[in-house]
This record gives sequence, structure tokens and C-alpha cells, in this order.
Amino acid sequence: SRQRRAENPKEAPATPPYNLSEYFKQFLFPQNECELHNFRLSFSQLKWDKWIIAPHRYSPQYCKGDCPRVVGHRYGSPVHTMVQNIIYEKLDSSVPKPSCVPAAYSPLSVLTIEPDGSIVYKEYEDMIATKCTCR
Amino acid sequence: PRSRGRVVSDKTFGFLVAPEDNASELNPLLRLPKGMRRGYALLPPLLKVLSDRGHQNWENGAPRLQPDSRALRYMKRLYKMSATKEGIPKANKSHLYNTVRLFTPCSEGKHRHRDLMKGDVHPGDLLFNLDRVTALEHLLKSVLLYSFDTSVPVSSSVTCVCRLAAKEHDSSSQVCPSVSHSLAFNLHFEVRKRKWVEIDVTSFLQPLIATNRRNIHMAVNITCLVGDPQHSTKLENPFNMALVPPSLLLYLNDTSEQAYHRWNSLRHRGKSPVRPRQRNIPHVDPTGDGGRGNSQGKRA
Repeated sequence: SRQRRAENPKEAPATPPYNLSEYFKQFLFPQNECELHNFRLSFSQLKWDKWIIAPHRYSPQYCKGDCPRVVGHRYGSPVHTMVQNIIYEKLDSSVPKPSCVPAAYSPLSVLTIEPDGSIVYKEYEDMIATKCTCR
Repeated sequence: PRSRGRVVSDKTFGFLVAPEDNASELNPLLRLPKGMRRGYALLPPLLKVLSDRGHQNWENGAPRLQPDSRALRYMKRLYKMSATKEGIPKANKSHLYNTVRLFTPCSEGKHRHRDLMKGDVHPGDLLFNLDRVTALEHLLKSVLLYSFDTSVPVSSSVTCVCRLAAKEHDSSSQVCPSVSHSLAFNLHFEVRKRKWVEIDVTSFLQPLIATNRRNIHMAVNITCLVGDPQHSTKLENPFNMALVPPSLLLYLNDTSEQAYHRWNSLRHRGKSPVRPRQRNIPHVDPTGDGGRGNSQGKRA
């Protein structure tokens, strides 16, 4: 590009080399990429602490962010995700882009008071998001 | 959302159905966007149950009953042993249960249960109402939990003889004269700092709970000798006063989908699911308290 600039200086100045990575980044990795976000709630905020004895705080977490156009193995996404993206971009934009959703969870143990005054300790499946994926 | 040809299996949402009007009462945090409210609330059962209760401080018109403080203290201790501060179940493989229910005995005033009180109930009898146990919760172990009124001075060692008898109620809910199950056993323990004594009544209650019995009516006769059984012992009255009516503790395995199944998580971690084979499974203590029997027996 330097030689081309010397030959015909009038041409619009090419972008300096260091911008190239920025230039490609917009295609490869969106700014706010799909990832796991922290969220903590206490049951007293929901006024449920009268019968949820434990835990006092609960962090369900959540997934948020844009899915890159070419997701590949990065999120453990199946090939279908790329196909869905191509459909959205090339064929029918009413088909939604792939979404950033939880891919794995962990359980939660809860101690609650039942309406009849008995007390129950229970372990619930899938109550805390631990990993995100694009689907 | 418009279900274009999507079949929604009622099995999945069966236990999550919340009629439209409930949705309007839901806590704003739980209110779903209009489109999602058609017919069912996609709430995990925990939040569904709690959000219902959030607006029902009264269960079917009756005031919410508060638990016994001693029982609450015991269950908080059990919670600390079973889960981390953030509420994650501890990966304690020997702890097979995913549900523990503690029932305090019904008393004349507190839980007047219609079909229980017709039969003749003696002062020492214990009446437990097990309505909260669901059909998908299978009994692993049951325990009578005695706590001591520590204000009563009791010397260090106690030996008790305990007699339990379960009373059957026939269809007219009269107590049958013949006692169908009875159990007597000795119990020896040190009463230093110990606040609780657990009496394993699994084999005793199994037949009753297996028949999905909603109400357990037990006659309990416990006599204790204070002091060392080898030397002079005397039947001391103060000890009997110290015994508070016991609670009933049920360690259960909830087989429903929303309950956490340890063998399931093993499978997710790429291990072959450790499903109990149907062969005669050696009785393992679900609480992992290191049951009796030598290691040979355990290996067998």
C-alpha cells in the first residue's frame, strides 16, 4: 500500500495497518458478546423470607449478549446455529438470529416452611445458570 | 408465543399451570410478558409454589402455621451440613436424599385433623399428618427426633427402653383395639452437650408410609434409667420431664423432574449413571451417618 500511495498520492489514504484488527473484529466478535452475567437476589427483597429460611441470597445468573455470526465450537453451538444465522441474513429476516441462552445449570438447596407448619429441605435441579451458549 | 405446529406436552407444563387470574396477582417481578401468560406460567416449580404462597398468607383460609423453634434450629443445622452458603448442595455422595421433611406432632388445638381426632387419643400419643409428602417422594429413612429441655439437670448417661405402637384407624376412623405394629428397643446415650436424640423408626414406619398413609397415630412409651446401667441406676422423674414430644423426620428421594438427582449429575459429568440395580440393594443409611455393620458387610 505504501508503494501504491507513492505512485498515485491523490488516492484516499488507506487505513493505517493497526486498524485492520479493529476492522476484522467487528465481524468476528461482537462488542457485547454472549456471556454469563451475575445477578444476586435476596428472598427478603421478594418478601418470601417468611417461609424461605435458607439460603438468604440466591444467584440465578443470566445470559446476555450478541452471538457472533460464525459461532462454531466457541459456544458449543451446533451447525444449526450458523444455518439459522444465514437464513436470517440471506433469506428471511423474520426468522430470529441465534439467541444467547443458558447451556448448563447447577442445583439449589432450599429450606422452606410449609403452610401446615412442617419444615422441608429440598434440592431443586437447574436453578442456577452456569454456562451460556448461542442457539 | 404462537405455537406453529409445536406440540406442548402437558407432562412438561402439567405442574406449572397457573390460571390467568393468578398471573395478575403474581409479584410484579414474576409477571410474564402478555404473550407468555396464555394458559400457563413458565415458572420453575419452586418460584411457582412460592409465588402462589406469596399472595396466599392463608392456606385455604387457615392462618399460616409457624414451626416449632427447636425443629427450626435442627433443620437449619441440617441445611448447613447439606448445602454451601450459596445454597449449592454439597457433593456428598453418601447423602442419597434430596428432600427432608420434619413434622411436629399434631396437638388437640394446633392441627385439629378431622379424621384423626374421632379415635381415642391418649395424652402420650403422637399424631402426625403427612399430607405434604407427595406421591413422587419415596421414603429412605424415618427418625423420631427427641430434643431435651436443657434446663432440667440430667446426669451424663441415660439408658432408655422405648416402646412404640402404631394404631390403625379403620374406615370409620375408630382406633382398632389391636395394635398392628409395635417396637421396643434400648437406647443408651450421653446427655452432655447433646441436644438431640434420633431414634431410627424406618422399618417401623415403612409399612405405614408405603401404603400412602396420610395420618400416623403412634403410642410411645419411653422409660429412662439415669446413670451407668452397670452400676446403681434409678428411674428419675426429671428426665421424663425433659423429653419434649418428638418430631418426625422423613429422609426422602423426590423422583420428580424438578428435583435434583445426584446420579443424574454424575451422568452429566460423563460418568455412567449410578442407578441402583434392582438386585437386593444393601440397606445404606441415606444420611451417610456411617451405618452399623462391618466393612465386610458393607462391601457385600
